[in-house]
Amino acid sequence: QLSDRLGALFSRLTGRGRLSESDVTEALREIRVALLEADVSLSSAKSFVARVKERALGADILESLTPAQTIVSICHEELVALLGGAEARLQFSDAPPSVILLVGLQGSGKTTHAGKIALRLKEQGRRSLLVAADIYRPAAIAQLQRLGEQIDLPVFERGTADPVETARLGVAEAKRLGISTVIIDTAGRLQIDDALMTELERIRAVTKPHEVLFVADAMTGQEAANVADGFHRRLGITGIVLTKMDGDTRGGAALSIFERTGAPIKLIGVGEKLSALEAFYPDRLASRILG
Amino acid sequence: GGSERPLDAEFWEEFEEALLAADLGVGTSERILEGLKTVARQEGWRSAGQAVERFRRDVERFLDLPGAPILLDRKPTVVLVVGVNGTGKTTSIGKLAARYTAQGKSVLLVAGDTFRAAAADQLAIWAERSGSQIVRGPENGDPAAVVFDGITAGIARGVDLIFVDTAGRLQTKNNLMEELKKIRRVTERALGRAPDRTLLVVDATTGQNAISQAMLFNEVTPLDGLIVTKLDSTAKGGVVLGIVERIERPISYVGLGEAIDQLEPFDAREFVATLFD
Ligand SMILES: Nc1nc2c(ncn2[C@@H]2O[C@H](COP(=O)(O)OP(=O)(O)OP(=O)(O)O)[C@@H](O)[C@H]2O)c(=O)[nH]1
Ligand SMILES: Nc1nc2c(ncn2[C@@H]2O[C@H](COP(=O)(O)OP(=O)(O)OP(=O)(O)O)[C@@H](O)[C@H]2O)c(=O)[nH]1
Ligand SMILES: [Mg+2]
Ligand SMILES: [Mg+2]
Repeated sequence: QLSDRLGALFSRLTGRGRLSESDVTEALREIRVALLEADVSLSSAKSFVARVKERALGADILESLTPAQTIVSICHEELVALLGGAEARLQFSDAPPSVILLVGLQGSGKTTHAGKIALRLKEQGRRSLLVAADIYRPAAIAQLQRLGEQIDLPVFERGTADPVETARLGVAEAKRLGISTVIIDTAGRLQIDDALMTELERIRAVTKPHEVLFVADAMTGQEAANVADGFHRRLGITGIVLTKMDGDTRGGAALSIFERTGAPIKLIGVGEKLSALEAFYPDRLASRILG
Repeated sequence: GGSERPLDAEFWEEFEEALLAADLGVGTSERILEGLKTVARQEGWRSAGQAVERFRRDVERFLDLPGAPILLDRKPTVVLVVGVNGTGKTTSIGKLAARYTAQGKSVLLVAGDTFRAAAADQLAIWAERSGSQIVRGPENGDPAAVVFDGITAGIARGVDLIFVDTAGRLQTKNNLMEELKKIRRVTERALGRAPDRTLLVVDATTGQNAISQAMLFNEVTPLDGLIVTKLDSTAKGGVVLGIVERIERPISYVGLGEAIDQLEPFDAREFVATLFD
């Protein structure tokens, strides 16, 4: 717990009277360690600590009777302000169908979240067509079809035919059937795989999505920002889905990804069931990252 | 920098940042750095190259633990594959199976993930690709029952090697870890002994949570080794140092891609060499 660690640090220090500036510096180092342990990238941790330092030095910490609490509050406020400043709701088109494209690394939870988002929208009165654009992973199409069956929504697939054409035809099909939303599930890929990233650019070009959601595993480590940046530069990410938040990972990757791309965190995956989807609450994530 | 670069404060700072960027974690990075600085003083190093060389040697030695590969010294050899969601368990089993069928061994895959959509279908395709047999059960059935039946069938058929695929599960989910305990018990009952290898599959892109994964899985079903997947990504997988530190088990194999032939036995030298590029 950051407040405990800072409390312990300051009780050692304040034993000899008021805090000094170097004591504050030590506290800032402790905060940096806490962030790194939470998997926040080194550069995001540094820039965040710089923000806190600026406020801490101006906040009469040196006069405070409860310096640990004051610094932790500043950390929490700054993190909430940072994470919470963006539009966190899914955006839709006025002219249907609205297209949502899910992208990300292998195994991050794209297929599962295609189902989750489809279910959530259905509960809100929007019907979706799920499009199976992963032609590589064994039984990927079967997986999406199984999810479609579970929530009684159609799945458009053309087997292992060209996924770009499948995506384009999927949108056309939704138009034809009068379905308001298209959710395209794509294959997991590395941001450094030029051929597959080009495929994704082509899918985006032919489907003109209103949301390009980067699906990120909450337990991703120091590469999180670089990976997200790779996708963002080539596609333009409009939102982040943070998955597997039902585990005990601190989720610092979320801060790194958001800071690097500016894409708002929109949805949180909290389990394997299709109902396990939550809205994003910046104060909850802030508390979790700070630990 | 070059090996002629001086061993100064700027180098140490850059070195620390490289360790952190590789996901070694704050604690492990600090310990390694302190250790190197102490030796640097004692032995009077002047060049950065000396520190890097010593680091490589120390880590290689540290990671080079015995008991890593799957040996077919019992029939059937049974390998239980576990780990959190999406790490590459099913794919790694397909790749491993192919290595052994290529040697003329008979391999059976047991579809112990009865929960996730199309999990058994996915494993069935890997069975086909690798020339392995497969035992599967009904969707949403009891995974322990499938595992028991699968191992029993494998023994009856006289197969050389059995891989048991299990559902991904977060280590903090008590009910799922209890299910894994049951799968382990059932494996022992069907086999009349412990499984030959229990391998934890860890995704190289994972941060510090991998340590908690290793520790909690190890408590529930004693691990014999790790498979580190997705090392073809830009992630370095440095968290495995912290894992090995805690559970003292070797890294058995590494996954280097999605194709059937992209799995290699772990090579400590290779791993350490790529930690910094
Ligand atoms: N506990 C938990 N598991 C999740 C969550 N989201 C997805 N999963 C699981 O993570 C694993 C991977 O999910 P998928 O949906 O197959 O991931 P993917 O990104 O489509 O994978 P690829 O298509 O191979 O890139 C599955 O076991 C899912 O059940 C979540 O929020 N919590
Ligand atoms: N790039 C890369 N992708 C991999 C590697 N190993 C597995 N994958 C991919 O990771 C994704 C998840 O693999 P799975 O084998 O389904 O993972 P799993 O652990 O069985 O997943 P669950 O059963 O859902 O928990 C798939 O898209 C695989 O192709 C690897 O070494 N490199
Ligand atoms: Mg998928
Ligand atoms: Mg699997």
